[in-house]
Amino acid sequence: MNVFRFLGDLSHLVAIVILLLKIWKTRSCSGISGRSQILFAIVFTTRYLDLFSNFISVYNTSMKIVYITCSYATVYLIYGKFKATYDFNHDTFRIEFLLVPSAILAFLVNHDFSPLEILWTFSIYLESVAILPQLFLVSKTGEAETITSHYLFALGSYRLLYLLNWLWRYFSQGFYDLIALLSGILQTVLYCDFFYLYISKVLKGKKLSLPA
Amino acid sequence: VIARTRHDEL
Repeated sequence: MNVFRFLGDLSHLVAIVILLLKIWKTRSCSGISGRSQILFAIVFTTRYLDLFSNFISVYNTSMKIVYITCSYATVYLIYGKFKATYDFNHDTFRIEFLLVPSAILAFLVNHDFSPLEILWTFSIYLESVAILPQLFLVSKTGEAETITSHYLFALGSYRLLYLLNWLWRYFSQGFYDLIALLSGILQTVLYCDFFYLYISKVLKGKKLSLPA
Repeated sequence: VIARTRHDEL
């Protein structure tokens, strides 16, 4: 465990908790893409199937449980409790265009052709594009609530910090994983224009609004 | 290189 990975996990946890609290406190999921949250729930489910079979550490197991429960709770709040506030008119990104290619690619490019490994690879590929429905929703509505932009900033930072973690592990342990690395680069690149808007607008106290 | 299929990261 190195500082980048720890900060990355922390940033990821903060993002997940910020989103859950935003929906719970404001009793509204306006501006949130339920489709992205479904994809994240699928990502955690397919990635953490080894939750009980492959014990790594208390930290690892407890974080996995927190991620899985929070992601399902978020999906439940969006499509269950607060579905009246769900923006289904704008949350229209076709997630099958993300699920099918990720599944096909997972069969073609993986480290080991075993069910757990293919599901892990699928979750890595899917996670790299899972934010697209959310970014699509923000671009369609042309703006995002400040709390939502903090959520996106924390979520984007997590994988950026993981890229630094992999750099660190490569030079210190000779460890590298091309599948996770290339997917992580794609995932982080997707946030670039958001990062620019966040730093140039939100940090100056303005609302995040996309140029019309 | 460490066995890549033992994923110790989240």
